[in-house]
Amino acid sequence: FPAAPLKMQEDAEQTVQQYLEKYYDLKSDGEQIGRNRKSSLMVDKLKQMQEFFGLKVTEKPDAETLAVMKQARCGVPDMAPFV
Amino acid sequence: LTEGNPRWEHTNLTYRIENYTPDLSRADVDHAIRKAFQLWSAVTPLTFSKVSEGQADILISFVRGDHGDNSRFDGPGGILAHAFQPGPRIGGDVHFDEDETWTKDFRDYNLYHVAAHELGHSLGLSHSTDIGALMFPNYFFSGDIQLSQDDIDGIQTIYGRSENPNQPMGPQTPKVCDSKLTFDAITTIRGEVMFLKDRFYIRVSYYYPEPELNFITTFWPNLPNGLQAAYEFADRDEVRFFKGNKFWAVQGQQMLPGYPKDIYSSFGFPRSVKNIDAAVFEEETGKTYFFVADKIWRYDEYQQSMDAGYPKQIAANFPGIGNKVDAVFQKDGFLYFFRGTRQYKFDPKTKRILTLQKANSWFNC
Repeated sequence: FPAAPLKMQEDAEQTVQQYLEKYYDLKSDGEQIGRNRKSSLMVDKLKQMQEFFGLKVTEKPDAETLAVMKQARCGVPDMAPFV
Repeated sequence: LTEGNPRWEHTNLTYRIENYTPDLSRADVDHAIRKAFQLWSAVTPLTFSKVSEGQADILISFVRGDHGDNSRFDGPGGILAHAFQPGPRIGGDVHFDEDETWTKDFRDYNLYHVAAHELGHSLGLSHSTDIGALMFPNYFFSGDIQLSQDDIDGIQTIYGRSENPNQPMGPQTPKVCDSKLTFDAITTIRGEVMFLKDRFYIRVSYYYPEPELNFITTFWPNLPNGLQAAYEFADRDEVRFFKGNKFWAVQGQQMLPGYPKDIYSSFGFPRSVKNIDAAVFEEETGKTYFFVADKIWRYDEYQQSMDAGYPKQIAANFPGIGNKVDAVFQKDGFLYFFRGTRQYKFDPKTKRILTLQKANSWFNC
């Protein structure tokens, strides 16, 4: 397959980041230490999301995962209290 | 269940609709919300009364964008609605995104369906991982709105059962590795095998060995649930689905126009045949076998007529597979017959059964 254009990759990253922040309590503030820490948290959350939806757990934002993230849904997080 | 197990301590809850969407009449909104509450009251001791003004446990509103709570709406699509867990003040309240178009039919987004889901949160349920549950977080409209057994188990864990002597049961989502799994129908489609069960398909293909389970309506929104037979007529790239005395035809994801048709005028069945248990097109002969109770009918796809001499007993053409078939498909020259939890691999050339396996052997369990 041809490599996805860079813009698409950036869009996908943004989609994943926003989705995990909204529904999987991924913190976007300054609590993480450095890029690696943030990445590993994101991978953990992505894994949780893939497990929850019964997707293949690739720990990567593959096409199937992105498709589920783009579906319309309820705004209540799947994995965090909503008080 | 929601973290901390929040619940209402009283069972006679009140609700108030604070404002109405312009997408529907007030009567339609009232009706959708009332029906959504009824789904939950039918399986619990909870009762819900509508009040027109003043205090209410559950306030329902249509709002857009930033609307003064901790979760702003995001315009059309994306987040459709949210609700708060049981509690005072904002607790239990339901907010619908007014930037969505709300409907009372299959078009996006059906208010009754979304309201029923959100009220689950208002009563203390969290999201379910069961794709067939109303509490699954993503919007799928499969035509019928009902609580699954997973939803019922959840809400009854919080509030107990209803006092109704007839306890309602909900549909269960098939589990692909359940050794008791049976099928309504199975067909090939463009090189893949699709297993049909209630509202769901399970799909396996050469490229994606992991089975995929989803609603049949995801592909074909106009097909009914509980299909009874299906087969692929590959020469015309057509798959035909049967339920009762009606059938539908599709090409890929496209539903063909003019369907459903009846099986009497299209295939020549007598009126005594009320439904078809299973069907399969045999490529080598150009014939389709229809299984009806303990008999088979043979239809010539090119002559478009039933073959003379039929119906026959199933055993006349397929010895050893018994006198009733749930589902059948052909792959790589072999026929695979399904009856209950059993599966027979049958060689049509030698007319012998080659192997006997569990029905769900295709799912890499």
